[in-house]
Amino acid sequence: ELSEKLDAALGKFRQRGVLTEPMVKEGLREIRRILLEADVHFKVTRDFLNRVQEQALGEDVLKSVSPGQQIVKIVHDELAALLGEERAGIAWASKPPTVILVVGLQGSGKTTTAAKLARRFVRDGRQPMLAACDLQRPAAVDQLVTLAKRIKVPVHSGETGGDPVATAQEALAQAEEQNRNVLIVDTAGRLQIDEPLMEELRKLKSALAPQEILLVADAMTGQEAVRIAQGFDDALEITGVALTKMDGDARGGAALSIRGVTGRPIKFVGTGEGVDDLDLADPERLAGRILQ
Amino acid sequence: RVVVDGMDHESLESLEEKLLSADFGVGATLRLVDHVEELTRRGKVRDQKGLRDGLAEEVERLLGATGSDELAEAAEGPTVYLIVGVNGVGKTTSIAKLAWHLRQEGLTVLLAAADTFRAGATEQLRIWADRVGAEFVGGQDRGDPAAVAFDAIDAARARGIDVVLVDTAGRLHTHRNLMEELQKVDRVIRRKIEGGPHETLIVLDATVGQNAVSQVRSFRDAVELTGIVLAKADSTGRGGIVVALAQEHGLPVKLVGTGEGMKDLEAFDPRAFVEGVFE
Ligand SMILES: Nc1nc2c(ncn2[C@@H]2O[C@H](COP(=O)(O)OP(=O)(O)OP(=O)(O)O)[C@@H](O)[C@H]2O)c(=O)[nH]1
Ligand SMILES: Nc1nc2c(ncn2[C@@H]2O[C@H](COP(=O)(O)OP(=O)(O)OP(=O)(O)O)[C@@H](O)[C@H]2O)c(=O)[nH]1
Ligand SMILES: [Mg+2]
Ligand SMILES: [Mg+2]
Repeated sequence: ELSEKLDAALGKFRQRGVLTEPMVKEGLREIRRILLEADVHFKVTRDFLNRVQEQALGEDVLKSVSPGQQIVKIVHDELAALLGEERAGIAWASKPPTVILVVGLQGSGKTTTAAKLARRFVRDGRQPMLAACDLQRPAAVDQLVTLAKRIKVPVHSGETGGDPVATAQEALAQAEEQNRNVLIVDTAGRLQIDEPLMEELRKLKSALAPQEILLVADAMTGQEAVRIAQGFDDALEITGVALTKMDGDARGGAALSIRGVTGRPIKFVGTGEGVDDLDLADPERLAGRILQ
Repeated sequence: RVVVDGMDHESLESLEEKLLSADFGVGATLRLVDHVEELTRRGKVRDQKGLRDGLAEEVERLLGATGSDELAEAAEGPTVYLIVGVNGVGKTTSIAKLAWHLRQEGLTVLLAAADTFRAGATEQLRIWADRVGAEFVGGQDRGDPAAVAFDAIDAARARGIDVVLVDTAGRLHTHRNLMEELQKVDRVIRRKIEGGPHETLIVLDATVGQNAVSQVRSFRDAVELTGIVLAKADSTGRGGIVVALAQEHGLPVKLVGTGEGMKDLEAFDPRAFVEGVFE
């Protein structure tokens, strides 16, 4: 386990008292490898460890705790603090409906997450509506309509090949008309480097004025998590992230990369293919998983 | 650390960062940096360009030291390919693209919709079959995926179809029951067709990190993988993890997905791959 590994690495520093510089540097070299193996971006790793080093140097080693355990504790706490955020819930609109725009790369889990959010809101006693605005992928509308029926949530959809912005505007009008207090808009997957499709998202944002723009990202994303998140954030100013497929064994370093580079909170975690498989993000658990 | 003609700690560090950022993974990156350091020590690398060439050569060598990158064909009767992988990586779309390419070669193709689980999955493949001119066999919603593979092979034999592409549901490799379900589909194909499935291809997302290693290990425990389809190579992801996979499993990348349209599939080119890492 991690602190034992670290103690083995720090075995040569027999002194008790203060965490010395060589001791800390040696420990952090080991931690660097762990973070990189967890898919944390190499620059995010470097910045993070520089901060941890500052904090660790000169700290008094607690009498009951080994230097290895001490360093691991500092790293874990710093990681959880970084990943956490005080008000990471949904920013409800003062005048309904609250609009949530769901965006991200192809196959990341947007459609499934949109349905999960709707399901969560139903269970919280709200009246959600879904908008099927992926008019490009074959049977994408079919997929969301099927999920919507399953959870008994009304869904407004467009025709494949139609205009997603017009469909979204119709959905908003319908939501207001039917007194739905939250509208969740599913969009087609796209690359952050696809200029015309990113422009389409900007148009959607300006047509809907959403309270939330959630980036849906796959927990197994590697180093690209930084560029992906930056691309979507620069274009839209995302308000939060849903990290999906956390029921696998991906370490989820993408969470730190995304948070580190955009400053936006991880709000939700997808834990399965079912409509109930959505949890609120838990920074302690995210940190523990990255460091395992 | 060795310092030779412009080759110094900084060059090696920037090389390490290049490989890490291309998702080569920690293990493969360290091995490759060691390799280049060794070349430098032996005087085989004298400058930055030599460093890059030495690295490119080694990566190409590793990618070539795998099973064949061709697609196997049945000696007689329908050829059957089984397409597997975790959720959302591009299985269904890759099948559509492969079908289109096989159609261009004048072959008849049948798509088997053995994802009977996910909402819209059967309909998605049905639409693609129509677009690429392939036949289609689907199953009952929540039905047995192995039964769809069974029916598809029967249909292919009856109609004299050249190739059957079996689409399966996305599944996380950590879900034991789902991996057992996949083994059942594989077993049915093996019993129905001599030498089948002639290819079992795992689709990987080019933006995947080191979890691809865990995916391949687990899928390989369940079924005999013959190759990788690297989808979404048009993204900023380089898919560098395939080098570690070549080393660990001898698994070749056979196909590369380069977009969402039916024509967006290419054969894997190790040289182009290496150039993509260094651009
Ligand atoms: N195991 C697991 N699977 C998930 C999770 N979230 C989504 N999926 C699956 O991932 C696959 C892709 O999900 P979709 O919702 O279709 O992804 P998408 O982002 O809408 O895809 P595009 O619209 O093509 O960009 C499907 O097989 C989902 O069932 C999750 O948290 N866990
Ligand atoms: N840009 C790009 N997108 C791709 C590529 N291949 C697939 N996609 C997209 O990725 C998304 C998921 O593709 P699917 O074929 O549904 O993936 P899948 O593995 O069958 O997903 P599940 O069956 O839900 O596990 C779709 O939006 C595809 O259009 C590719 O090579 N490039
Ligand atoms: Mg979708
Ligand atoms: Mg599919």
